[in-house]
Amino acid sequence: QFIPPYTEECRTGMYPPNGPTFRGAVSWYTVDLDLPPSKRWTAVITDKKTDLIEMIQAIKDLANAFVPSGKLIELVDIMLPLMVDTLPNPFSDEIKGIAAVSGIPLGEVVLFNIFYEVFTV
Amino acid sequence: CTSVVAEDNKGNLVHGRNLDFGLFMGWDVKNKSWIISEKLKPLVVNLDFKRNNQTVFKSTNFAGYVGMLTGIKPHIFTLTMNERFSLDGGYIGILEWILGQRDGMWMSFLTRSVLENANSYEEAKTRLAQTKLLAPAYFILGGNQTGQGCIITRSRLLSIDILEIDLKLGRWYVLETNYDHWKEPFFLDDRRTPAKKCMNQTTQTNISLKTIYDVLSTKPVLNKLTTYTTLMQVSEGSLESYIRDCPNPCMPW
Repeated sequence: QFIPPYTEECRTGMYPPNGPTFRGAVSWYTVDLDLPPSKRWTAVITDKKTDLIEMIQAIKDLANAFVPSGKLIELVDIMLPLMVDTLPNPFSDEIKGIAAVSGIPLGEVVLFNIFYEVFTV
Repeated sequence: CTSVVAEDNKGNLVHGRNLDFGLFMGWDVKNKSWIISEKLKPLVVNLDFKRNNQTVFKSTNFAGYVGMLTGIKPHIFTLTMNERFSLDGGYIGILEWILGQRDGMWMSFLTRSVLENANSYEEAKTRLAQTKLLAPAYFILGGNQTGQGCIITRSRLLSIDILEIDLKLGRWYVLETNYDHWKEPFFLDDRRTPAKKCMNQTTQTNISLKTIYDVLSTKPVLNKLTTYTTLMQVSEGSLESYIRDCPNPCMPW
């Protein structure tokens, strides 16, 4: 168990979650699909804004580590807002709503939402 | 990621998943952890999507991400998605999108649309298998009847393979990490073998949400990339999730 890949004996009795592998429970929120798409995420984002800003800053720091000139982030902030309107609704309007509530530049919220496809790069 | 759908010997279907993310996106030497994985953990939320004040589906998500990676349509189906690596990957889909070819779907928008609009396991399976994507993926789908559990291996354009639970063959669960099930996993990242060993050791008689949590808590199925574990039971319509840590020694992936 002390050499990679650190395979353990099959764990038992881990539930209910406890101990060092359990960091914490997860909060519940309601997303009302009857609201306009731009308003649906207001409650979640109002609560999580600070963590979201921190996470996006971490990605920006990483991008700057690769491209110190800051050009990569500029590209994200200039190009991806142009792309948001090509995304299908309701996703496009929901992403705009998240950017408005969080204050995070729209391009960076778009990047977060298409990250799975971008990550393959 | 690791996703598993299992049928116990009373015909109940349970679905569990570890969401692993942040590989090679900055290693924090002091804390021995991935920077982005740690930044994602506080963003984990459980969401109840409602229309006319009725629950349409529930999901575990990262705040700010409008697509879906983990979800349940209560009493109808459960769905998770794992990443699939391919040279014909998402960057080609993005390029096509920028060049104006927009008949493909962004992966997590497809899962969100299926959770929101599909009304049966078969309908969900058809849509996940046949909709053109911008990036390859694995979709792990559970239903509400015996035998309804499958792994859909997708390229961007095709459904390459669908592996289903088959009790007659003794296949009472299907389990996916990040490699095609008919191939050996990458030798430096074999989470499949230990996960399957623990599932087989648990046996169909004892499989439940609790024991799936045990399997998903066993290193290296639990690793430094694991941000959360979600457990779903379609017959109960229940979804519960837990933010995870992997104390040292622990595999970085």
